[in-house]
Amino acid sequence: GTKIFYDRHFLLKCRNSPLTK
Amino acid sequence: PPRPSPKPGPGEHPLQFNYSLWFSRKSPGKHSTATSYDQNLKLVGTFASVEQFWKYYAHIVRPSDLTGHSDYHLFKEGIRPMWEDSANNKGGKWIVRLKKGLASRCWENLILAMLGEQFMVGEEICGAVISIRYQEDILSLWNRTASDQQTTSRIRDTLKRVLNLPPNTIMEYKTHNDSIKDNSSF
Repeated sequence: GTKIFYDRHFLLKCRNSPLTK
Repeated sequence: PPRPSPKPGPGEHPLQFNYSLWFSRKSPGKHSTATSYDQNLKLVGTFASVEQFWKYYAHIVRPSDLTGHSDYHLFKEGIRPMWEDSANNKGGKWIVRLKKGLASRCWENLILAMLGEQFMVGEEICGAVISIRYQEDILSLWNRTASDQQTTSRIRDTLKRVLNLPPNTIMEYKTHNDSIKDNSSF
């Protein structure tokens, strides 16, 4: 299947997204 | 009964695999047998997206702030963090011993690399453990096939890079079979 890669920078950015609040 | 697998919510970023976070704490004075280890394992939760991961992460105590003989285990959903699990029984782990004070940062670096599929070894990664002990803390990364030297070397190289530790940091590889034989838990 499709591999879903995320780098550290992107993951940290998601941490501050409104979805995680 | 097993809980249904979580799914990414609307607008969330899916992970390649679902993961479960476990916590364990050794009861003082008890012998460490496979049964007592199993009984001490508590499932914190399972997540399917980056956002669900951060929600759990925000609510747990950071590894460096844990006291006593405690472990966090982050494993692919369906793999129990035990040597005997069918996903692990032919596997092994890379072990990195950390000076006190480094556990939280190193654990975060490791799990972000694992969740983001930075190891590039297909299905080989099973999970990661941070073990909080008195003198030092121990990070380990478990993979399925201990006999696959190419993969284990690749994992070591990525692990070194993501942890960004001094070049003289010692890393050991141990097969779970050897751990079962010498009954060595930390």
